[in-house]
Amino acid sequence: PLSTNTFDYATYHTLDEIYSFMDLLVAENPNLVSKVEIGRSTENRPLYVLKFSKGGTNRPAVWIDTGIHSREWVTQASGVWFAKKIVVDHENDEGLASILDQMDIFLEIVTNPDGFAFTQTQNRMWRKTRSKQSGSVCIGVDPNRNWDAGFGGPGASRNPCSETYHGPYANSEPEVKAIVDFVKSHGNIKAFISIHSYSQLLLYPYGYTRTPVPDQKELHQISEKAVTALSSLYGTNYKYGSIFTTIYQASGSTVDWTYNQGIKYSFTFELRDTGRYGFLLPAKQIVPTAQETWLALKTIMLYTRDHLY
Amino acid sequence: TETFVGHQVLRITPTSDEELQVVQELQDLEELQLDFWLEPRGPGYPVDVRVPFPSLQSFKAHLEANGVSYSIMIEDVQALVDNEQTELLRSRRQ
Repeated sequence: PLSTNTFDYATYHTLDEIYSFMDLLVAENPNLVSKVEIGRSTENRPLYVLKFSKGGTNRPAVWIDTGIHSREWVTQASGVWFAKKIVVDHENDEGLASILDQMDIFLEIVTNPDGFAFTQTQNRMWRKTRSKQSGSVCIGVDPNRNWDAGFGGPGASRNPCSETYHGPYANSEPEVKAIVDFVKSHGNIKAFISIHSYSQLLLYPYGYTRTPVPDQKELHQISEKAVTALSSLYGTNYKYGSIFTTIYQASGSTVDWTYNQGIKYSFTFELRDTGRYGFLLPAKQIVPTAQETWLALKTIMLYTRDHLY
Repeated sequence: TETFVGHQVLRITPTSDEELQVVQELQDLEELQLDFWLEPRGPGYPVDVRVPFPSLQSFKAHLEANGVSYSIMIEDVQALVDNEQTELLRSRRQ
């Protein structure tokens, strides 16, 4: 497509098509969007983050990532839609305009490009990274068990053949390490949202322990507002709560680490559906899923803007 | 390329800790090559698992022998994957 206006948001795309979309979006909006390479994957693919900024230096920021589990295709597709939405609405949507007046937004659409490419060519059901494990024939680490937060504890597997293998050590995966380094070097991220599918949940830390986070009450209130906004569009039913109490114990997860880094507003989404298509969500549900999720994201970003810390 | 002909995704909703344990024991049987789309959480919570065709018969028999009911969420995974690929190619052509 010659422009992001002719890009088809209602279908799934290949890695190359998504990377081309990013370049188009940057070229069309040089004063708002830039592309940052934060590292390289195991198979040496670039890890690109889109930065949406009206200027300033090192302003408070929101981080959104999609596709850390590669088979969750509706998340990368939603990330593409979010990117275009920010550009289209950054002036005419009062809420979004006010967010960008004070904060930057970082969006990593393909957080696990090796896994994503593998789902497109070899195995549609691939979830993990594609790193090789010494002493095992099995490949890959669960990038949502590889973070230095309760790493290696109950709620992850030490078996390299398991889908929830935590990896040989925390941040062993370059896809994870790249985000860790970015978050630490930026130092001013105030909200961190990692997007998965499926089962329609909005989750906050902790996953590695039953102990509630100090800000549990506030995070629960924000979740309630965000889920209410999400459901208002199509009536999609979400549950919300801490990872541990709402689903199960999960150690080494992304938002446990970001919360422990001091990023109070740390959330994980599990998008559609509740169990008809699972990871194989039909493409016609991409746009409605992205639209409803966007309402929840805006709720979290507006709250963050009004409660900077 | 990995194909999923005959693979089914089953939805199991354990109603007791005993039933949950039956499912969790299956989780450790690597030879079944089970792919848990929704992990076991607790009684009353759905567990979705992709079962490769070669394991399907014994998996279902084990559940039935232990009185654990299940439903079929996806009859044939490959059919959905093929659908998706057709859609992808069509939109690319457009």
